[in-house]
Amino acid sequence: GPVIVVHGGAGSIPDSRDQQKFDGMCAAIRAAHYAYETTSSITEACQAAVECMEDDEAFNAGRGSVLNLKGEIEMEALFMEGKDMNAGSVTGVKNIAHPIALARKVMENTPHVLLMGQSANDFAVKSGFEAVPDDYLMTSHAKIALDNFLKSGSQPITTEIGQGSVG
Amino acid sequence: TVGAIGMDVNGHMVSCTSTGGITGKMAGRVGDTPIPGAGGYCNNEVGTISTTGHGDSIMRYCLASKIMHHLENGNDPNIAAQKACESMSSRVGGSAGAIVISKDGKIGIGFSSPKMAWAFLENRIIHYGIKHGQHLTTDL
Repeated sequence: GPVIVVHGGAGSIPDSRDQQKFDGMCAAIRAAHYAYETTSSITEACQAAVECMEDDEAFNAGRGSVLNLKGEIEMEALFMEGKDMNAGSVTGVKNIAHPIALARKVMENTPHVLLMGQSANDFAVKSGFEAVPDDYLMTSHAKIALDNFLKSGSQPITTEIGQGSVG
Repeated sequence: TVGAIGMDVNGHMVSCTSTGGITGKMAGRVGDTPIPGAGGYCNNEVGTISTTGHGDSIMRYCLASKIMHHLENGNDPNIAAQKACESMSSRVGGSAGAIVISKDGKIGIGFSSPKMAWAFLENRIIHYGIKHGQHLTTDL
């Protein structure tokens, strides 16, 4: 059968968030398995897994993304396939529920690898993506994390919610 | 950051990585995630990889590319992932983690950070963990 592996981020994740991560990753594996069963496509399976985690605020991607110094969400994603080593990616995108799906569109529908910022968002509109409001993507945990970051004098670099962490 | 990698029964591979970045980053900051060879890499002739961690370190070290080189040199995927993450931390600082599938379908999981959340499916059993040495299972 197919082999599918997922990760949900690395760093100094507080123990209180372990179960959320476990639940989210098991859901992602199940989503990937269902997608593979119904499409026989490993591409669809991996996208389904990531989209599942992008929808889950336990993870720093999509809904639940952390905030920059301006209090905004800027997301990034990369999609790559191994047959021809084709790749598509986006950076600095806003108001998109599934950046991984947009990265795949870049790979499949443009001659380029990486689109950025407003132009990536413009491409999303042209590709039929629906915009989602900031309120959907921005969680209270992410706002608190930024507040704590600013109070701490911007040291050290933090990413995971509520803890000095990475990824 | 989240990631998914996969290989189908024909040996076709995919790598996906998605992130919100880091709390308090400067507006306009680009991390490792969208960069092939850093946040992910995929080559049916070698393997597929997705990384997570200190993006600015991962970019400077080209972490996914380094893991790919380890695979090409015949390293086991677990060793390739762990060795590259530790080497990155030692050389440029920061910490990272990676998930790997080699072209022969072997799975690798490694991280130099205190934790990395991971999971995979094998024979309708989901294997998962987050701490070093932790390995839990549940039914699909």
